This record gives sequence, structure tokens and C-alpha cells, in this order.
Amino acid sequence: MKLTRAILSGFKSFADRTEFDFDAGISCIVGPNGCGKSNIVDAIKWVLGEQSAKSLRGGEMRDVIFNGSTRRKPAGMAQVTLVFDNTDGVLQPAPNGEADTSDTVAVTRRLYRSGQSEYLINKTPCRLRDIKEMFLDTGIGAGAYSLIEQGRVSQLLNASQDERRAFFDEAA
Amino acid sequence: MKLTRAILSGFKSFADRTEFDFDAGISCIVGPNGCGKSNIVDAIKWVLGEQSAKSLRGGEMRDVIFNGSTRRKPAGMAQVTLVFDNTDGVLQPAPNGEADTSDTVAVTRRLYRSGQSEYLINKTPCRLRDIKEMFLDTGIGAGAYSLIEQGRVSQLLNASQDERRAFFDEAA
Amino acid sequence: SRDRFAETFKAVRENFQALFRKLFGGGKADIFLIDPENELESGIEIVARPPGKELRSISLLSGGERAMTAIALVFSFFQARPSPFCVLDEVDAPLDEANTGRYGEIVKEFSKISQFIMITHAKRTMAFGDVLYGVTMQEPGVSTPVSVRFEEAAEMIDDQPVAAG
Amino acid sequence: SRDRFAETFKAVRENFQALFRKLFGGGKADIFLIDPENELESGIEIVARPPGKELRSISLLSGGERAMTAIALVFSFFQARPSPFCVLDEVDAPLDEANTGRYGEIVKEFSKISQFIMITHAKRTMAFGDVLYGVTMQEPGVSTPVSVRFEEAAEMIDDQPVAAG
Ligand SMILES: Nc1ncnc2c1ncn2[C@@H]1O[C@H](COP(=O)(O)OP(=O)(O)OP(=O)(O)O)[C@@H](O)[C@H]1O
Ligand SMILES: Nc1ncnc2c1ncn2[C@@H]1O[C@H](COP(=O)(O)OP(=O)(O)OP(=O)(O)O)[C@@H](O)[C@H]1O
Ligand SMILES: [Mg+2]
Ligand SMILES: [Mg+2]
Repeated sequence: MKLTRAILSGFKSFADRTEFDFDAGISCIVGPNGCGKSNIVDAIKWVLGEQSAKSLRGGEMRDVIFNGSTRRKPAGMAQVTLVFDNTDGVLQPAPNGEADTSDTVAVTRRLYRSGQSEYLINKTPCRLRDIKEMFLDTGIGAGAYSLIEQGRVSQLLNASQDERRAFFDEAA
Repeated sequence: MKLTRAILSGFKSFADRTEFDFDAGISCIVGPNGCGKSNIVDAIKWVLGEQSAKSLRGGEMRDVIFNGSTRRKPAGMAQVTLVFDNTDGVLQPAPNGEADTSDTVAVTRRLYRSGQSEYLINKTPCRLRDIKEMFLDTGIGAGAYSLIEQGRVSQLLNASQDERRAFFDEAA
Repeated sequence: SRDRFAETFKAVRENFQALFRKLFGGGKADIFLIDPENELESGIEIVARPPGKELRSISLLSGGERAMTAIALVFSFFQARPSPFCVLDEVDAPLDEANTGRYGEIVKEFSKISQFIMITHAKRTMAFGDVLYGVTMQEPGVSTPVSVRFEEAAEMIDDQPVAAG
Repeated sequence: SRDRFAETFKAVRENFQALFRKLFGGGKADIFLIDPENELESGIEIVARPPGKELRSISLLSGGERAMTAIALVFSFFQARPSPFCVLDEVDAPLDEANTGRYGEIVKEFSKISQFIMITHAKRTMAFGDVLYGVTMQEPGVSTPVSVRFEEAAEMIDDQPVAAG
């Protein structure tokens, strides 16, 4: 299973549809303070099932929808899609319980300003739990050690003995 | 009032007596990770009256005494002296209630491994409170905004409304 | 006393509004009492809007934006009630090059009234220093001072691009 | 299950002991159960001793030493149970040049088994990237991608020593 593409649209500061093609072993994302780099990390967490607005640095989930700039109106919806090459069959997508055997797996999450959410696996509408279950045991998914947010590295050492245990249980 | 010198001896990683002459407008302290830069900040906090071991990154106050390396034995005592040019008379040292009118004010704090502490103003033994009272209203002293520890800058924004108020009251 | 708090708060607030605009090249920020009727106990709220952006929770600001906002706040206090010296330990860690330069400039400006001691790994910040103090651990576990000139420091930490792959 | 926990913990522990030594060029570190009799609920303790230094509380470690220790821990998990990709957001912020290089090297080694995405401001870290993605805000408040080559990135953040005074 390989991450091949990330598409952000109306997500936080990514007002316009923006595509990132990932295929390299090591990709570096660079740019000035406040340009949107950590927002990409938030987008990946979000589409993988993050349900805590606080964990996405907001107060409520609606905070992830582009809410305008001095020149632009707010967006009506936020959408993120991650595309995976699944030739090795590690992912076993089953939107609504129906197995999907394609070599490519695209996961999409949408949030409308009304509060309504939509989830899709390979363009098939599904539930959030279908997405989360698909990534179970792959080591990816909100809360895993495969995603280290800005400033979090020091927290790993500050944690109490029990917090460290909780982190371990989640990761193991 | 100007800080002119800092002398560390047996304080944390400064096993040997080490002197820093400060007179410039802007001094930069540089060096690799773990070489002792933040320990200098701890030394300044400590001699100005810091009583919280946790605030000095330790578990107990004795943790500030050089406790050995693979080649050296632990030190028996930690000592820090700060020397100030007091020509403008901002500081009004009064060790044990006796006014001292010198142009130079040296403040020393010692901690022995036995747990015994000693405090001196211009070589006159005094109490810790004499040192703290001398720095009252100068804007310096543990807890003030004049000393920003590593990693603390983000905490200023993370603080709750009441914590921010507490910080303000302390500083004002 | 209550008057002193009100007076200091007013000064810090005005400084903060101005310093934020200066550090961000625009935008708007403020600190205010949650409960102005209860000056003695009221908590303090902070809002910040970088230029060109809409006002939103400060939790949504980037790491570097938060650091610059905090720097503006610290120097607002400082400007209201200057201390004889100020120690800043790796405050520039989350800053990009441009912001590192602005941080150095504001320290330089305030160094006219007080002494500043900055601990840093950034060459650009070091360049603002009048004097550099090096610390090293030649003998493991034991800190020793080492005299450093800027050119040496710059070289010592110079980014030699490591060939990828 | 209890066996899986014990097995995973054993692997992570061994990885951590080795990776720490590798990242620090020596020294010693360990993680262990506070209460080995109570495997199901026991908290986990961590100790670390950089080379040449005595063992003391990890709270006394420097900012950069703590970051390198945490990096060793994260990669110990990763080595035990690799995920297909790993995102690291400004993990190198507190690191000096030498440690930034070691961080890049360990990411490079692990990139043989997984994809890595690193967000960074450090030229030296960028040099480890096979591909660089630039993000910018030409229009205030709106993020847009920008293609970047390493030489451009290096130049864009090149430390031009600013004349002091
Ligand atoms: N819903 C939203 N709509 C528009 N902009 C938003 C939204 N949520 C957050 N932002 C903006 O995104 C910016 C933060 O972006 P991000 O945290 O990705 O920066 P960064 O590139 O990681 O910077 P740094 O290098 O400082 O960490 C902030 O200026 C914030 O105001
Ligand atoms: N009592 C002590 N005796 C000897 N060494 C000590 C003592 N207390 C702390 N140290 C050592 O001092 C070192 C930390 O120094 P310090 O925090 O000043 O580093 P630093 O130069 O600020 O590094 P960084 O750039 O990573 O922040 C640690 O390695 C720690 O083990
Ligand atoms: Mg960021
Ligand atoms: Mg430090």
C-alpha cells in the first residue's frame, strides 16, 4: 500500500482544489510560516477519521472549512481525498460491507457548512467507520505514531507513565 | 543596573568554575545540543531566587549540583554568582538589613550536597529573601517575562484566560 | 494596586496592538479583560489576525505565527516595564528565515534600553549578536566556554547540502 | 491480546536500546514496565543517558537531547510495526546541525520500507528529500503549491549573515 496522491479542496487555507503527487521515498514540504504546511497534515488526519476538532487545532469541526480571506468568501464545503496504490492488497476496502478489489483505493471525506458529512471509498458513499476499519492494523490512522504533529515530539517524553502506556496500547 | 558577569561553579554541567563576561547590548550563546546553554539560564534563575526544582527541570534542588561524568566525580557544591554594575543605584542591597552602597553588586548562591544553602550579597552572608527583595520591582527575578525559557514561548498562548491573568499579575 | 494594574494593562495592550502590526507587517491583534467590570480578577483573552487572513481562533495559527504573536506579547510587557536584562532561550526555533530576521530586528531595537542574551542555533540570529559566547563539551558531560567569532560560528553550523540519495 | 502486547513491547524495547545508541553515537537508554507483574495495566518508564554523561532524570536532558530520544522512540515503534507512510512535522526544530543530519539519515534508512513526508524549515533536512513540495501564500490567506528545486529552496532560505550593529 502506497500513498500516491492527496487532494485538498476548501480545507482550511487550501481554498482552491490543490493536488499533491506523492511517489518518492522521501518528500519534503517547505514554505514560510503560516503558508499551510501543517494544514496538509491536518487534512491527512481528518480524512483518515480524526473526530477531535481540538486535535485539528480548531474549536469545532466546521473550523476545517476554508472560512475566507480579505479577498475571498468562505467555502461551502471542505473535501479531502487520499489516493493509495493497493496492488499489494494490504487494504481491503468494503464500503457498506461490499468488498472492492481495485488496485487503487481513493478515500474521500466531505464536510458541508450545514454540518452534513459525506464519506466515500472509490466514489462509493460509505460510513466513516468503513474508512476507519479499512485502515485498522495498517499502522495509519488518527492517533498513530506514523503521524507526528508539530510540537508533539517533546510531549512523548513529558507524558506520565500511564499516558505513555496509553500511547503504547494505541500504537501496538 | 547592568549585568556584567556570571560565574558558574559546580552548577549542572559546569563542573569547573566558568566565567561569562556580559557587557554588550546583545550577547548570543551558541553551541551544540546538550552542551549547557540552557543550564546557564537555569543558573541565572537559580541565583535570583528560583525555589522550584521542577522549574529548573530537576526533581529536587540537589539536581543542580554537578553530579559527575564518566570521568569525573560529582561536585560537593553548586555555586553561581551574578555581578551587576549598580552605578545608577537601581539596586539597593541590604543584606541583613544593613544598606550597602557600592557601585558593584555581586549576588551568590551556594548549595552543598548536604542540603545546606548559603547566600551572599557582596560577600556578606544573607538570607535568600534579602536577594529576592533586592530584585523586587526591577523586572528581574524568577517568573518574570524577562527570562523566556526554551519551549515556553508557545505556552504563553496556550494558557487559559486565568493563567494569562496570573502571568500578567506577576509581571505587572 | 488596582490603578497600577489598569495602567499597566492599558500600556501593554497598546504596545501589543502596535508591536503585532510591526512584526507581522499588518493585521490586527488585541488583549482584553473577559470581564471589564471585574478588573481585580478577570481573566485575559487574546485575539490575533495576521494580515490578509480572517479572524479565527489563535489555536488555528501556525507554529511560527503563534511564536511571533507570543514575541509581540513578551515585548509589549517589556516596553511597558523594561527590565535591565532579558534572556531568550531558542525563541526562534519555529521561525522561518524572514521571521527570524524580524525577531532579531526587534531585539536589536530594544537592546538600546536593555541587555539581551539570546540562545540560538540559527546563523541569522547570531548575526544580530554584538558578542558570541560558545559553549562546548570537549570532555563529555562537562561544559566549557569557547571563544567564537561570527565567521567561525557561521561556518560551524553552515548548511552543507547533503547529497540526497 | 496480552501476548501481542508483550511481543510488541519486547521488540520496541530492543529497537529503542539500539536506535538510541545509533542516534547518540553511544550512551544507553531503555523503556520498561513499572510493574512487570501487572503487564495488562502497568505504566511505562523511560530512561536515557547520552554518551559520556551520568544517568539522571530525562527532565534534565536538553531540548535537542529530548527530541533525539523521542525520535529514537518513534522509530522503535515504526521498526516493530512499519506503517506504509509516516508524516513528520518540524521534528527537527530543536536540533543542531549535526543532529539534523542524523535525523535525516535515519529517515533515509527507513524510507527503504516506507514513504516519508517531512515538513521542515531546515536546508539540511530538505537535502534528504527526493522531492520538494513548496507551499506559498501569494494571495493572502490562500495556500497554493509551488514547484521547488533544492537549489532554489536552499537559496530561498539561505542565511545571509545580517551585519550586526
Ligand atoms: N478554516 C480556515 N480557513 C482559512 N484559513 C485557515 C483555516 N484554518 C486555519 N487557517 C489558516 O492556516 C494558517 C496556518 O497554516 P499552517 O499551520 O499549515 O502553517 P504552516 O505552514 O505549518 O506554518 P509554520 O511553519 O509556522 O508551522 C493560519 O494562518 C490559519 O489562520
Ligand atoms: N547536575 C548535573 N550534573 C551534570 N550534568 C547535568 C546536570 N544537570 C543537567 N546536566 C546535563 O546538562 C545537559 C543539558 O544541558 P542544556 O539543557 O543546557 O543543553 P543546551 O545547550 O541548552 O542544549 P539544546 O540546544 O539541546 O537545548 C544534559 O545533558 C544534562 O544531562
Ligand atoms: Mg506548521
Ligand atoms: Mg537548551
